[in-house]
Amino acid sequence: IVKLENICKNYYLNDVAFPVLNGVNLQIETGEFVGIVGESGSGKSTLMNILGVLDHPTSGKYYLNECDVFSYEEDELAALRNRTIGFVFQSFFLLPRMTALQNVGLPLLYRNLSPEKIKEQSFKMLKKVGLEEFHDRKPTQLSGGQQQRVAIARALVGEPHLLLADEPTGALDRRTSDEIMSLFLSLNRHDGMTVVLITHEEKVAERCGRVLRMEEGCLCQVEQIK
Amino acid sequence: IVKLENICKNYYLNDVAFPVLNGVNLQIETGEFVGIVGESGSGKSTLMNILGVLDHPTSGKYYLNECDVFSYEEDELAALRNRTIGFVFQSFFLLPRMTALQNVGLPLLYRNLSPEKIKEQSFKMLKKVGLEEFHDRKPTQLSGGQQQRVAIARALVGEPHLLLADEPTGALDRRTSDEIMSLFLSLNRHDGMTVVLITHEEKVAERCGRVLRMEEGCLCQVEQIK
Ligand SMILES: Nc1ncnc2c1ncn2[C@@H]1O[C@H](COP(=O)(O)OP(=O)(O)OP(=O)(O)O)[C@@H](O)[C@H]1O
Ligand SMILES: Nc1ncnc2c1ncn2[C@@H]1O[C@H](COP(=O)(O)OP(=O)(O)OP(=O)(O)O)[C@@H](O)[C@H]1O
Ligand SMILES: [Mg+2]
Ligand SMILES: [Mg+2]
Repeated sequence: IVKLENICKNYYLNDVAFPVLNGVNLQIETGEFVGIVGESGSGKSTLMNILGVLDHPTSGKYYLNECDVFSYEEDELAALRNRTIGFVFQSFFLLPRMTALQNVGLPLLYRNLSPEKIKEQSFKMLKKVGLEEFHDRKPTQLSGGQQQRVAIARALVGEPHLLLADEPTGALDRRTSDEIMSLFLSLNRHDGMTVVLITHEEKVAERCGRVLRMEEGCLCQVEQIK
Repeated sequence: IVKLENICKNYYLNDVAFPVLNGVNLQIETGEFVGIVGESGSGKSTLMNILGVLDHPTSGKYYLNECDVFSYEEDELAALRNRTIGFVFQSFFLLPRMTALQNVGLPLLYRNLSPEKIKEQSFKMLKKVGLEEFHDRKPTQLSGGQQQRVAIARALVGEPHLLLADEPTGALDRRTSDEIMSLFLSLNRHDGMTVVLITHEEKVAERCGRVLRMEEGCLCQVEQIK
């Protein structure tokens, strides 16, 4: 489902190039559950933004379902992204003036669904992350871990084929973190959702099918002690 | 240094009271290193906001260095807070249009220091968290863990007597997380800085002198297996 070929990414500040990704190669089969680990600042979120079609690489190719993603026009990309990908951001990016329920329903606005159907799907997903009684709270009226779970519900509401989760349990206590991982694993096993998950927690990495480490701007496979 | 007596806090939404803290009693001696654990949504950040004089309790008393904090006027409180407390927020709250160096220097603007002195102190602190080469980056040009470290440097730059850290290693990999904990512990042991730290990571809680658990809106002591 995902194929990255020699992806390079430089950031430019005052015309100085800062290379972050130096030739990332990655191939993920449909239905896999992949974990990505690596040091702070090593380029994991940068890679996720490219996988999520939110940022362009400096060079290299990205095939999503065998489509050469970056040869598309922006509006075609937006449609592809909305249908296929669910993204949990490291800093959540919830809209502060919308309720939890409205935030969760945002990805569904692009589809031909009635407002009632959108509300129903959003409520169902909030229930799955244990937050149904907080549906009418705004983000500032929620704890850090509750905000993170709203972001997770939003990523899942459209039943994506590919879930990209950037440190999705970073703000969660052990028990809630386990519940979220079990939710991801069950969607992976029963609905065939492919998962790419960044984490710096060993207990989370241990539950992934395979673990890759970001080092010096490249991905390499980690020995998995199963 | 810190004494909380029967602190209660309700949030009010549409005139409905939601009790979050139900009579928290806490006494912390100068130089202690206290960890606070508890489930997502249990009230830890709410308690921190009261300790940091950023929010008022619904009832109860808070004595900071034997001063009844909430009997003061707002401007006196601001001065007390700036002199005494360093706060690492769960969601960082960095100013997006300032560089890392400027963000770190913010607490020093209230003191009678020259701009050069402020720059020097800020740079020194950025160095302590390993980010000196990123001093002129804006927050959006930093990784999640780098942003968290800027927030930590900002909390420490004024050499506070009391450090309140809300999940300060949540976005950090194992190695960087250990470095930050060692920095806190050394400031605690050599400079006598009192530390109250919220975490949901066992490895971090194990390094605290004493651990308290937030449950049902009250704090209770956790058995420490040393
Ligand atoms: N917009 C930007 N401009 C310049 N440099 C950037 C920008 N965004 C990120 N960087 C830099 O790119 C590097 C990789 O950042 P990235 O966010 O991908 O790291 P990460 O692995 O996700 O780290 P963390 O675990 O701390 O979240 C960092 O050194 C960061 O400072
Ligand atoms: N402004 C607010 N208005 C109403 N309720 C709020 C507000 N802020 C927080 N809450 C609620 O108060 C409770 C405690 O929140 P708090 O942020 O203190 O939790 P926490 O222990 O820090 O959780 P986490 O580990 O997820 O960060 C939560 O149920 C939250 O929904
Ligand atoms: Mg990141
Ligand atoms: Mg919190």
